[in-house]
Amino acid sequence: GIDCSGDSQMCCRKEFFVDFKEIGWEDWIIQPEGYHMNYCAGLCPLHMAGIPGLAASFHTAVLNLIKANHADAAMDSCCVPTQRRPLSLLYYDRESNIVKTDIPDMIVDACGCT
Amino acid sequence: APKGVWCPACGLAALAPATQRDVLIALAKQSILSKLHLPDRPNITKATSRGALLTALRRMRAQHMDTAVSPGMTRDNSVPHLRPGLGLQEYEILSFAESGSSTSHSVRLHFLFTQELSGSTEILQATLHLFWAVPSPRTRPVTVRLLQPDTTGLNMTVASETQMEVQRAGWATLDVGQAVQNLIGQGSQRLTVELEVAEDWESPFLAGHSDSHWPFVAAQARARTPHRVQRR
Repeated sequence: GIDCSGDSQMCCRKEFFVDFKEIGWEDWIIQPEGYHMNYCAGLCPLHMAGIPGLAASFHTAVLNLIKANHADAAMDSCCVPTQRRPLSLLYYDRESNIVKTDIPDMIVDACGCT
Repeated sequence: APKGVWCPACGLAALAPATQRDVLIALAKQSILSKLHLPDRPNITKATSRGALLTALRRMRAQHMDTAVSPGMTRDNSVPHLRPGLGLQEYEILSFAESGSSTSHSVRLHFLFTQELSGSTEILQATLHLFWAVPSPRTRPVTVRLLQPDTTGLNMTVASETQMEVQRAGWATLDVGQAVQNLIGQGSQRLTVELEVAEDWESPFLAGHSDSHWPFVAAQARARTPHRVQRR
């Protein structure tokens, strides 16, 4: 997948970091210092459908030409996460116990078109 | 947003950057709290001392090293491999003791478990860590009772009783996994541990446990989280 930069309109990953100190959560979340709440945004015209990012192999390029020439089914697809990883947290719970847990699929590492 | 700027994905007018930031932060908060099954961010009434936390984390790491699956040992394949997205979320919990009633030869300790561990939680293991402060090297029999509230919640019943021999100062551990599982199964959150020595023995518990010797329970739990099955 690719990271959004400049004014790219195509499907890409936008980075967004939530600093726990900035939102006043640093007293109950011991580690980490923030959460990379990246997300996917951008266009997925038909000829982009089904590729993980813009790193197209030759096969994919051909596939794209075929798709682009049959634009009658003008159906865009969706820009979605294609790689995600857990968010590991060490925090105080409501009884002031210390809890460590890994929340699955919380951080988006790559985006692509469905 | 400036006139004519629109969101590339949905075609609606793009949000002004400041508004977009607020929306994303609110979304991040809601997402983390919901995944931790917390209605709101916890208000910390008593932060754990650094000394107690570091000691507990060191002891947990040492315990993991002891029980780590070494190459020669078979991995327990009956436990479903925890891949993200399988709908199983594991927790490691450190619950530090709250002092309860005490006499010259007995003391009660309370451990509160998180309300988030509901009935669908499985306690994989729970170990009580106690530090014995023994003035003189003699063997002392100590009775350790695990108490839990009875069905009325008014009286305490003895869930289990163990005799421990204290020879010298240092840490001792006791498996309390079944007791904690029973507690959570009954919807209770408080485990009471009573430590008692015979009348004529001096108590091997530090009257004012120093920070880094504070008793704690280290538990590993697994909660079945309702998870969307994505059909591809």
